[in-house]
Formats: sequence, structure tokens, C-alpha cells
Amino acid sequence: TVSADLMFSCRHQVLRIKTRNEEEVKQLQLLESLEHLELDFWTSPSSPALPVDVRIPANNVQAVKAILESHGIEYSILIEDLQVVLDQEKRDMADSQQ
Amino acid sequence: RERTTSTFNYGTYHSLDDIYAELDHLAYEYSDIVSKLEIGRSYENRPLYVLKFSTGGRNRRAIWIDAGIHSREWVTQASAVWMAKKIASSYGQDPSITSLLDNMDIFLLTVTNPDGYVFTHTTNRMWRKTRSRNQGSLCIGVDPNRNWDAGFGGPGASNNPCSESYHGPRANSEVEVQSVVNFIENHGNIQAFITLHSYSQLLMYPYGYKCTQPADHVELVRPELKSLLCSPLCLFSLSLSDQASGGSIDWSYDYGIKYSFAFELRDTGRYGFLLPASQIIPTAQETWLGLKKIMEHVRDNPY
Repeated sequence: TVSADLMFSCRHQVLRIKTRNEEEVKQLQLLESLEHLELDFWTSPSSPALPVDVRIPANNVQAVKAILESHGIEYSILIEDLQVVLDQEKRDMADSQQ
Repeated sequence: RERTTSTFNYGTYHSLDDIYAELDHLAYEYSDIVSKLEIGRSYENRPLYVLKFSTGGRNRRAIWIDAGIHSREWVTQASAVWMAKKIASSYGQDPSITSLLDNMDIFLLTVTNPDGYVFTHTTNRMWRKTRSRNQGSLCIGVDPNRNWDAGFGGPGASNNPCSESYHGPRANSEVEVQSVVNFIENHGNIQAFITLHSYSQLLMYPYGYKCTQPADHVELVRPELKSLLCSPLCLFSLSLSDQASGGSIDWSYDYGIKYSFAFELRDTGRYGFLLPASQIIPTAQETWLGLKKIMEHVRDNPY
């Protein structure tokens, strides 16, 4: 569990970003350097051919989406609410322990 | 009742203790070819257990496989335990694995970063690094796949201890990395180095720390190997690793281990590191296809 109390106060989301060119990759690399956004890049911006997945604390989700949209960078939601998936994983493990 | 490996549920995620108990069961049940070695201790003093698959001989040519260097990539440790059972149970049954083990040894480290793995179970599921203390910083841990002596401290790694990709104060500063380096250098006859990561459904080959092709590029990515590696199931694509210095396969290749590959396991485009347990066995099965092809190529091409 990702520090459960923090999780309840904010819904982490994971976005899948599809870059179309090197310029957009560079913009994501810049985003990666903005430490105050507390972004956790699950797959790093490296080439337009590979999707970029990033975990975002909910208090920054809107800001990050606004940045992506203002640059016309395409994204989709890989995980709508990380806590829900974490809870399911824990239930699965508890069930299999039984 | 003595548990056997047939009661171990390979299709679910397990705690470190359960995995370590299963390694003991495999060594017990297949004692003619499987033994368990301790190659070192982690920062928090947990054992680093390697399974050795061997039919005898002395210092034979060998294949190194490790998993879970990034602790949150749970499907890799789970796949490695499934593969341990697969290798042990295939000897004497599968002609290819039988001929491989009649000529070579396999060393399998199922949990390369045990401190991080325990932390993902107890505190933060998203933890990726080791749990070592960084002098002068409140932030914990080093990215163990930026800590190898290959372009150390170069592009694609951070010098900030609070970063997920912090390379550490010096190459091999992490005892987990140093223990693997020591083992491989002491063995002296490792001919393939294969590391399991997740996720992006790629098979990576050197280099990540410099933008040049490895000397053996033609062999490593030749169409026959690529087509052999990839059945429709696995859909791997060979690609240059994205810029990341201090990676393990760059170190192993520079050390002279020609067959150095990093698997980035299954990407469903939906779960990332949180791949549901129901996908462990399909992931392990498709990865096995690629791993087996590489091991057969290594067996048939001594150097």
C-alpha cells in the first residue's frame, strides 16, 4: 500500500502518454524534471515509438493534464484510481493465502 | 505435512519468506540438480539466494539470470520462481533443457533486491530502489540498475538521492550489486547475463549508456535470433535501450559476457507494475519462449 493515509486524501492516477515526435519527448523530459509535481515515471520518455506511463498524485492530476493538453500531447488513463487496484491486489493475495 | 512445490501457487504474488521457502522446496525436491547458494546479504542483512542448476562438472560454462532488481516489478520475481520450477522439472523431460544442463550450469537469482521487495509489501507498493541510507540526505535508496560500473553517473541517471533513478555515491555502492559482480567475477565462466524487468514488452540489448552498437550487434539482433526469439506470443522487439547509464547488461557486456539481455516483461497497456496475479503464468510462459531460445543459442555457440 502506498502510504495509505496519503492515498485516501488523494487519488493517484496513471496516465499513458503517446508522443508523436522528438519535440514532445523533450517536453515530457522537461516535465520529468519538475520535482514539485512528484511524478513517478513508470516508463521514461525515450523515443516517440514507446509510450510513456506516469503516476501522478491527484493534487497534481489536473495541472499535468492541463500542461499536456496545452501542448497538444495525447494521453489516456492507464489506471483511474491506483488505490482501487492496490486494494484488489491485496485481496487477491489474501485470498490465495487462504 | 511436508509441503512440496506442487502445492505452491505460482499464479499469485508471494511474500519474500514464501519465495525463500519455495526455493528450499525446489532444492529439496530436485536435489539431484538444484542447490541453493547464498551469494551475499542485502543492506538490511537479508540473504541473496541463488539457485544453481547443475548436473556436475567443475566450473562449467554458465548462464546467469536475475529478477526483481527493481522491487516493484512483482511479475519478474513471480516469473523467476515459475521458471525455476520449469527448469528443474524439464530436466530429463525436455531434450533441449536436458542437453543444456548436461553441458552448462544455470544460476538464478529470483529476488535481487529483497529489502525493496519487502518494503513494497509492507509500506510502499511503488518502491523501486534499494533501502540503503544516503549520507547527507533524508532520502533513502539507490536505483540498483544505475549503480553498475558501466558509464556510471552518465546520462539517464540522477545524482539526486531523492530521485527514482539515483545512481548512488559510486559504482557498486549497493551491496546487492557488488554481490552479483563478485559472484560473476569469481565464477569466471558466465557466458550469458539475462535480467528480468517489467514492463514494456521489449527485449533490450547493450548499450544504454552510450549511443553505439555493441561489437556483437550483428549476432545479437540478427533476424534468425530475433525471429527465433519471438513467437507470436511474445511480440518482443529488440531495441536499443533508452539512454540509461550504469545498467547491468552494459556492465556484463563490457565485462565480456557477449549474450547480455534485459527482458521487459508484458505490457498490457492497462496495469503497469500492478499486473494482476492472473497474468503471472501467461507472462512467465511467453517469457520462457524467449529465454529458452537464448539459452539454446548460448549452448550451441560457446566462445
